Order: sequence, then C-alpha cells, then structure tokens
Amino acid sequence: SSQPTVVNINDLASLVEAYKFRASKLVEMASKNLQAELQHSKSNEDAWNNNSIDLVRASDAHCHYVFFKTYSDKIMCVKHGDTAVHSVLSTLALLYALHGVALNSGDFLQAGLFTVPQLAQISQRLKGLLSELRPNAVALVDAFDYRDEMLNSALGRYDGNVYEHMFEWAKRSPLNHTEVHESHHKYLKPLQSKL
Amino acid sequence: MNPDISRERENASFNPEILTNILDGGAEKTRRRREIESLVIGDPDFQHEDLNFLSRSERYDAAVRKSAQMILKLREYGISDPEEIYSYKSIVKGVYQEPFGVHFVMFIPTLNSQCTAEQHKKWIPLAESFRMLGTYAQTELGHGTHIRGLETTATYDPSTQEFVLNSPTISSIKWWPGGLGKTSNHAIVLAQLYTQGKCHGLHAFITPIRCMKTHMPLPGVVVGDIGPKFGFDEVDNGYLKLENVRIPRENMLMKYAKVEPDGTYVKPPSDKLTYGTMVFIRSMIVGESARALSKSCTIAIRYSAVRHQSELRPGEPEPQILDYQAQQYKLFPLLATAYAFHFVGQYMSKTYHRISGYINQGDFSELPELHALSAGLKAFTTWVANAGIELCRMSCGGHGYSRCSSLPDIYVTFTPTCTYEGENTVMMLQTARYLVKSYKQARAGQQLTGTVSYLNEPQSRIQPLSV
Repeated sequence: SSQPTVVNINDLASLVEAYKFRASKLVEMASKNLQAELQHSKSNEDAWNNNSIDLVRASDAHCHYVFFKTYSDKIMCVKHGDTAVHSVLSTLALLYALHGVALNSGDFLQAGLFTVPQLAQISQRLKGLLSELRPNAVALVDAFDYRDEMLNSALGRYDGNVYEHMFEWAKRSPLNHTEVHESHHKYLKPLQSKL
Repeated sequence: MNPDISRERENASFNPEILTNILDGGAEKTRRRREIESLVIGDPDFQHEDLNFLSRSERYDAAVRKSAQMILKLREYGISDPEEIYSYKSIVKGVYQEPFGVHFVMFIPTLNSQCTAEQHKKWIPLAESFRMLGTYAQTELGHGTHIRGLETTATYDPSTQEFVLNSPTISSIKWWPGGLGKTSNHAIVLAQLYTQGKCHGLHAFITPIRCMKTHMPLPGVVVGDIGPKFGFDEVDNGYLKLENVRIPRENMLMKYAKVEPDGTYVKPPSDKLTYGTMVFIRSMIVGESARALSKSCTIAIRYSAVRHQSELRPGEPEPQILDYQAQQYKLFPLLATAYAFHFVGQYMSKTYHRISGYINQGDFSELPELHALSAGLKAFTTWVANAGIELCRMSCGGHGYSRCSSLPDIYVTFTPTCTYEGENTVMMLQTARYLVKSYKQARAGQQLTGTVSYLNEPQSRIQPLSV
C-alpha cells in the first residue's frame, strides 16, 4: 500500500534501504535457486553445494546491510552532539556506502536499484567525497588515539619524523653489530683466494 | 614535529579528542584507558629489544616473560574490569600475540560458561592463579571448521568412573591450539563422547597434559610445538596426541550435557551450546578487525601525509602523496570501513552479552540468530580487514615492506582470523543456512525478529532515482 521509495545517493537512510533491498533480493534469489535445484530430484546436500556461490553472496549482502545499518544508526546518535564531528562521520559513512555500491554494482543493477547512468553519478560523487575528506584524514586517524608504543611503526609515528626513525631502527639490525660480518672471513675470503 | 603533519592537524575541521571520546564511549573512559596505557609505557619491566631482531625462541622467551610480568602487574594495580584488563593487555602485546592468549580468551571463559557450580569452585581458582595454564584443543590435523568430523574419542568407563581419551588416527592429533606446545599444563579437549556403546557427539573435557609440579608431559600425552608459522612467532601453537589418557568423570564440562556415574547420558538443551566459546571469540573478532584496520590506516595515512613523490604539475615541488586521488581512493574507503567496524564491533559485543545473558537464564530462542550473526560478521570483517591491511601496506610504497613499518606484523598477526574459529566461507554458508530458513518462515507468514526481520517486508517499496 505504501508508495515506492526512491534511492537518494546523498541520504544515508535511503542508502540503508537500498542495501536492505539488495540483501533481500540476493537471499530470495539464493533460496529460489536452491528450491529449483531440489525440484530436479537432487538431494538436499547436492542442491546446497550447487548453490553455494549464491548462498555466500547472499550472506555477504546480508552482513553488508547489517554493517551499514549499524554504522548509520550510530551516526544518528551522534547527531545531537558536536556538529563538526557529526559532519565528518556522515561524510565517512556516505563514502562507505557509495564505495560499497560501486564495488558491488552488479548486485545493485540486477536488483533494479540503480541504473547505469546513476553508477557514473555515484562514481563522480565518490571523487567529491574523497576531496571533502582530504583535509581531515590525519585528524581522523589521530582520533583512533594509538600511541607510538602501540603502533611500533616508524612510518606511522605521531610526530611524522619517519626517515629519522627508519634510519635509527636500521642501525639496530643485528647485521650491523660488527662492521665486517663473520661470513666474509668464513666464506668470501676463501672463495676469493681460490679464484 | 614534521611540518607537513603539523599543517594537516591545523587544517582539520573538527576536534579529534571529541571523536576519540565517542569511540571510547565517553570522556571518562578515554581518560581511564590512557591512564592504563601509561602504566605499561612507563614501566621498565616491559622494555625490550625490538622483537623483529630476535630469533623465534628468543621471541617466545621474551613473550612469556612479558606475560608473567603482566599478570603480576594486573594484580598489583588491582585492575579487574574486563575492559580495563583488555586495554592493559593490548598495550603490553602491541601488534604481537602472547603465549597466554588462549588461557585468557578461551580457557577461562569456557570454564566460566560450561562448568557446573562444583566444577567452577574447583577449577576457576586454579586457572585464575595460573597454577593451571590452559588452552582450548579443538582443531585436529585432519579436521578444522567441520567439528562434527573430529575424531578424538572420550570413552566412559563406569568401572573406574573415568573417561579414556584417545587420538585414534594420525589425522586426529590436535593441531594448532595456541600455548599448547610448551606453555600449558591443561587443555580443554573437544572429543566425541562414547558411553554405553553409543556416540553422543562432541563434548569438552578438562585434560591435564603436563605435571603441575615438574611441567613434564604426563603418561600417554605426546605434546610439542608445531614449528614456525606465517606469523605468531611468540606463540607455541602445539600438537597433542592422547594415548589412553584417563581422566575422572568430573573433568567433563557438565553444565549442560551430563554423564551419570553409571554411564547414562543426559542431553544438553541445545547442541550449539558446545560451541559457545567459539561464538564468543567470533563476536570479539569483529572488534579486532576494527583495531587491525584502524592501526593500518593510521600508519598509511600519516606516512602519506609526510611522503612527497613525483610531481602533479611540471616544475612544482613534489606533492604529499595523500594529494593524489588514486592514493585517496585506496585509503579513505578503508578509513571509513575502520570506523564502521569499530561501531559494529561494539554492537556485536553488546549483542553477544545480551543474548548470552538470556541463554544463562535458560532462554535459547535467540541462539540461532547469535550463531548466524557472529559467524557472518566474523567472516565479513576479517576478509575486508585482511585485504585492507595489505592495501595499506602497498600504499606505503617500498617502505611498507620493511618490518619497521609494522604493517607486515599487523598482516601476519591478523591473517589467521580468516581461518581460526571457523573458516570464512564455511561461516558464510552457516549464515546462509539461517537466512534461507528465515526466508522460508517469512514466506509462510511468520513474523521474524532480529537482523533478518527485513525479510518480512514487501520488496516493491524502492525504485531507482532518475538521473
């Protein structure tokens, strides 16, 4: 009885619906294929095995929907807090959703949720979201709040002094404990003397 | 401070501290987490040479020393809240693993959830005082995720009221459990129970494997380390062959299924209860995926802000590689995914605790939903995170290949999550079984609850947006 809902690629709630619809379609398709296989007098086990690709795909779509819905719900909870934080989290969630649509475009096309021209539109929107996120990228990883001692990474240091720490780290390599490694005297010297 | 990274922070449109508080669940939780982290970082007992420069044996030795110190310190500081213990442990471990890991995350939780009150009274103090060092021996050389196919047997002998444990074939030797090789003196062994001439399927048995005084293997027990792996160098993943090992009747975990002294078998209310520990770990892996991916993103994005390469416009200085759209396309969707994983990890943990609370009160109605959800989300997140960590590594060019980037260590430590506690494709098929069953119920007009409730909705309510 309700009117059909239109997918709005800038609206999280609308995209959640699209993910839900995709999951629903893939579960339906896998179930129907399984049923059809059974009607050809195959055993349950054979029918299951012969549809396992569709079944894994349906599970994947279901999980993707649960993920995106939970993510989106969480962002709704942040809504009444800090506006700047809410804005950046919404941009991230939109990127997550549209990137998922782009990667699984076949499913969304098959389900009739998007058209081919719309996919081009999504691709453009994705590029726009990358630019929007660019100034906040470092702050977004800072917010994970991993101390240098936890990351133990010369490349990921908070102070950004990557090359200095890479050089310091390399100097501690056991191969640098002596200026000349013993293998030189054991193997290379005898070899050189023989040639 | 590198000027590029300083500038990045100055240009941000929001205060990261507020977001950190949201991720932690409140400002007070952030404060306490940091306080706990400082306890480890400022502690000279946890300082050691970079593990990358040590041999495997030295790494195991350093890890055992650190784990032992960690247990003493947790007691000394009176840290007992599970979340705080987790925080403390994760900073001690860094990106590596610890030999006592399975004792904490599987052995003690299994005892807690599957012991009778009497068994609880006997075993928990021993496990919590580390006189008992335990592991969880399920997987066998020839059998993994399909646990009904496990071959280890536990045959009840009513004349002595003992179970006789055996590894009847080469493929039945227990293989892979963390800490089994050298560290543990007890194992929860999953074995096919035989009593009164009938097999009753898989059950869990507390099995002593080494003498608690000398730490020597007990008679009939053949135990050792399985050798180097892709990662997990600090952990002694082990093998265990049981040759007519006798254990008392009380060593079977009997909260649900029971064997009476005369050998009569009492069924559990649900077969799935035997796999409760695995469901717990699968639920927690979702949060682990978030941590591994967010660490990798942190490394790759900070490095991309510092690294300059090539030229965007002829004659201009080399730009930060983060300015390249292709680099952004590699990293930003992963950053968004890391945030999604973080929130879903919290959701999964809450869902596990909510439903297991019902189970403890005897309500098993939501057990199939928990089983399917934890299996599917575990597989979904670990596949994505595993590929994501590798993409972060490749986003760091040649330097990502160096162990000093930490990305190789994060990758090899995370990779086994795709296979342990259930191989991912098998997990997805378990979820599919639940989805197909739910779909049939919805078509039959039954009202569904939980994450599958959408299968009740009509499918004609959505249409494409016109361009």
